[in-house]
Amino acid sequence: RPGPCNGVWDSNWDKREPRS
Amino acid sequence: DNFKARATRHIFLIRHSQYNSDGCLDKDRTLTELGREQAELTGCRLASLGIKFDKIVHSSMTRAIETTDIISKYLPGVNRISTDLLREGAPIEPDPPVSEWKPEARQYYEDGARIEAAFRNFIHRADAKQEEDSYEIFVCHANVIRYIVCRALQFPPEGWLRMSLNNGSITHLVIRPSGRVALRTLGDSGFMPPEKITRT
Repeated sequence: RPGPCNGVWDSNWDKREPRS
Repeated sequence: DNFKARATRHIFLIRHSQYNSDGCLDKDRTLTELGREQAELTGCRLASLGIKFDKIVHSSMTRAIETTDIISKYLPGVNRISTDLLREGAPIEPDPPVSEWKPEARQYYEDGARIEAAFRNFIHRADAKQEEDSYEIFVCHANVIRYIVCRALQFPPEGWLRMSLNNGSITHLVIRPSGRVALRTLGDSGFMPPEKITRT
């Protein structure tokens, strides 16, 4: 399942995975 | 500090306008006359915002290309970029499931990976080297936009089908340098007269 989605905002959401 | 973002990205996601869904092949699924009118209204609306848009990225499907052709008339000089990543598809199995739409399981694996790649490729905070705020238009499809909204807001992506988007509508996401995301408008079509609003 993509993304954290646990109700806690992940401020590094766009830094955890390569862009493409 | 050299690697910190400083600019804000404004992402305008436009759903293509009404098209003829009878055609078997993508090339036959062209905009209807009403669809062309809707695209004119969307183009007019975008131009009236008085924003200097940086680029238009559009899905390579016929209905998105035709919508972009019309919108572009209102935004002269704005570069257009076509991408297969934004083509329509089945992003993730919807929850709750719906009986009238049941793609094969393999479709979710194929399209899901691609649409997730589109999200990662296009939706992120500004690069550190970006000095000014940017305004980008993405002309694509309802499933892609709904999935992107769920992912950007860190909502469960399987809820994408609980949202509905009108043809030619505008969805505006703001991504701050801190990585914070705001959904400023979802599927705005209030600039169209009611009799011209469709969801096909």
